[in-house]
Amino acid sequence: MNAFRFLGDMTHLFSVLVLLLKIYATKSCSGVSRKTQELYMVVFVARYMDLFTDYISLYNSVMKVVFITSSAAIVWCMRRHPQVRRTYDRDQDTFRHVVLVAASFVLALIFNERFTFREICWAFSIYLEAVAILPQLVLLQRSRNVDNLTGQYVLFLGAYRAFYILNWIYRYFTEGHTSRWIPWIAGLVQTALYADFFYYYFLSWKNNVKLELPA
Amino acid sequence: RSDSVEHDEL
Repeated sequence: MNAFRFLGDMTHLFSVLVLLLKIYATKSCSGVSRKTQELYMVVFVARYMDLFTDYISLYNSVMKVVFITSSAAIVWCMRRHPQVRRTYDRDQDTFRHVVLVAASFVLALIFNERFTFREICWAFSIYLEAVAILPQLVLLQRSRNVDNLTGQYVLFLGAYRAFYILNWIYRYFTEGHTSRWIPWIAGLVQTALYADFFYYYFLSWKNNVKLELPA
Repeated sequence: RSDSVEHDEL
């Protein structure tokens, strides 16, 4: 464990807590893409399958449980909670996220560390996580006004993978040049997708105006 | 190398 990875995990955890706070405090999920939340739930289930088979550390196991249960709780709220589900922008959240699932799966069949069920699921979860934010970014561009908590949620979510890239650079130089090209490339794509959001978020912060993404 | 790749990151 190094500082970059710990910072990345905490930023990731924080993004989930911010979203849970927004939904719980405002009893509203307006501006939040349910499709992105469903994709994240698939990402965590596919990646943390080894939760019960491989014990790495208490921290690792606890965080896996937290990410799986929180993403499931958010999806449940957006689908079943009587008050919250009414505020879901169904007709704005139109990204065909099934395409992302299919493309990630095909990619995982071709590019993986080992052609085993677990490794294909792991690679699938890495590729899917890289593009899972797309429905949310499209929704932000459509729903002009981005409330602060949703904006902060996306900001922390983008920052977490950027910390992981620093973590991979650190591990590359300290632990021997192990090839981690799958998360490397997917992580770079993932962070790049946030680039324009970071840019407009920074402008809105600098000019102290509401965050608005150009359509 | 062990048969399964160990993924120690989240």
